[in-house]
Amino acid sequence: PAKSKAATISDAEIERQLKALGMD
Amino acid sequence: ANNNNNLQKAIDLASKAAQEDKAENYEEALRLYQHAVQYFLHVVKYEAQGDKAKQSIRAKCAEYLDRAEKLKEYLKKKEKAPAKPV
Repeated sequence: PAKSKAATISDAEIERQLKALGMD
Repeated sequence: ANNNNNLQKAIDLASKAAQEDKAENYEEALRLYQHAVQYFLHVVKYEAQGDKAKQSIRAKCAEYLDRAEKLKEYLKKKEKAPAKPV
């Protein structure tokens, strides 16, 4: 579920999602 | 170098993002969530924190990213639809 994903997210995954957000 | 500056900046940005989110200024909220996560990530990667603190920050990032994604989707749909309130 979403909560456990948030609790164990990695730097790389954060970066990936951040990049994805930045792209239109 | 003041290590707390980036962390404080991240917290401020996240706080503003939540405010804008609540006020339904979704474009602004999205922008601020992104910036907050950027600063948080910088702190985690380059500034010494304990493991627990790091994981706590990472978890926050995940939440903000999740929310930001939802806002982005909503704004995309809004863009496509004619601007007529139902």
